[in-house]
Amino acid sequence: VIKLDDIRKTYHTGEVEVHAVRGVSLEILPGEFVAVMGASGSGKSTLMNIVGCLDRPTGGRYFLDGTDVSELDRDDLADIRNQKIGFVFQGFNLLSRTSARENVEMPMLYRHDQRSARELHEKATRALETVNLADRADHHPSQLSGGQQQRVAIARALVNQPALLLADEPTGNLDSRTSIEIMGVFQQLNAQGITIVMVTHEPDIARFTKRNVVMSDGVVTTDAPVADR
Amino acid sequence: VIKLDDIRKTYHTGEVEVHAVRGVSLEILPGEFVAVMGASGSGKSTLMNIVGCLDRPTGGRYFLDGTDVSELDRDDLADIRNQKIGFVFQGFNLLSRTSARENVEMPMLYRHDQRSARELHEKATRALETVNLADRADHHPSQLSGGQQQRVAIARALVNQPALLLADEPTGNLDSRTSIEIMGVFQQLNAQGITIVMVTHEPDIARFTKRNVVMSDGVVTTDAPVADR
Ligand SMILES: Nc1ncnc2c1ncn2[C@@H]1O[C@H](COP(=O)(O)OP(=O)(O)OP(=O)(O)O)[C@@H](O)[C@H]1O
Ligand SMILES: Nc1ncnc2c1ncn2[C@@H]1O[C@H](COP(=O)(O)OP(=O)(O)OP(=O)(O)O)[C@@H](O)[C@H]1O
Ligand SMILES: [Mg+2]
Ligand SMILES: [Mg+2]
Repeated sequence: VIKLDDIRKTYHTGEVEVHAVRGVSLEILPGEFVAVMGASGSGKSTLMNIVGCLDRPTGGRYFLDGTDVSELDRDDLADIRNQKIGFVFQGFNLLSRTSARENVEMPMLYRHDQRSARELHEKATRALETVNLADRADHHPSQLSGGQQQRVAIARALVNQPALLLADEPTGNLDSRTSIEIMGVFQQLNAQGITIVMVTHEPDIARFTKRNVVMSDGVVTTDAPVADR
Repeated sequence: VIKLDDIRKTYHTGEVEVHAVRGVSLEILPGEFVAVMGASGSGKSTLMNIVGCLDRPTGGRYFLDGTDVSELDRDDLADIRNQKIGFVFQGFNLLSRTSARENVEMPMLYRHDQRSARELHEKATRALETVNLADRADHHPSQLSGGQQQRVAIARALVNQPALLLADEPTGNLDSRTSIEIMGVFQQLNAQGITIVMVTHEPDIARFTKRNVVMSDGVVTTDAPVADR
């Protein structure tokens, strides 16, 4: 479902060029469950943003379900994101002036489904139940703990039941037990056929996935299946 | 140096009351190195904000270096924060329109020290070197990875050489090796006499400290020294 062919990304900051991704080639098949690990600054989020159609590579090709994503204009990319992809951002990116439930409803509004407000409300509530936050549905992000904000971001990524779930450090602010609960949710979704790619820096969390990809300085240095999974 | 006496904090959200902290009594002596752990939503950040003089308790007393903090007005509190405390926020709280170096210089500007711009620049650069980010000093937060932003927040908390360092999940976005480097920095500072209280959800990180306090539903349930430290 994901085919990265010699992907490169260079940022230009003032006079300096930062080569964040320097030639990554990777294939991820439908139903896979991949952990992406690597040092701070090694290019993981940059790669995730390209895979999530949030950013364009500077070089190389990205095929999503066989379509060359570089051929698509901004509206097509937005459609793909809304139809196929759920994204959990490393910094959550919640809207601060709306409640947790409204934040979770947002991706459904972008899809122009003919759903009633009541149906949206219910779907959002169920997504919040999945992450144990139904009792915080009316709180605004500033009225939530760090780990609760992270879980709202996860619920929002799941609410459209995307075929591809991309999660950037989804357990970075969660205690061990809550992290294990979230990984349980991810394993369930993966068993239902959802392809999952997640960045994590914790080996204990990576162990819940089926394949570990390690990045270092913008390239992939290791790509191996997880033992006995 | 820190004496919490039956501290309580209740938030009022609409019609609902959230009892975030429900009676915490704790004493932390100068030079201690304490990890605060506990489930997401258990009240850790709320407690840290009270200890860091960023928020007032709803009940109970907080003595910092023998002074009853509830007696102080907002200007006195601000002075205490600038003179004695370095705070690493769970959400970083960096200023997005200024560079990493300028973000790190900020606490020094609040102190009205008679320092030249060049001295501030140097001190900030050295703080960034401590967290391995000197080469990103001119980047703005949006041009930094999540872990790099976190390290800028850490450098900013250290730049005034505070007597008390409070860190809320300082390694949540860092890979294992960078986390170990940061914990090494913290251990060095602690050996020099700085009192450190840090929230973490990772037991492997808590092991670098000397005392583990566990919170659950707004109260402290465990408070024990770390074996062989
Ligand atoms: N401004 C607020 N208004 C209402 N409730 C709040 C507010 N801030 C925090 N809370 C609630 O208080 C409780 C404790 O929050 P706190 O941020 O202290 O948790 P935490 O232990 O730091 O969690 P995490 O590990 O997820 O960061 C949570 O249930 C949260 O929903
Ligand atoms: N907009 C930008 N402009 C310039 N440089 C950038 C920009 N965004 C990221 N970078 C740089 O690109 C490199 C890779 O960043 P990226 O966010 O992909 O790292 P990461 O692996 O996700 O790190 P972390 O684990 O800390 O989140 C970093 O060195 C960062 O400083
Ligand atoms: Mg990142
Ligand atoms: Mg917190």
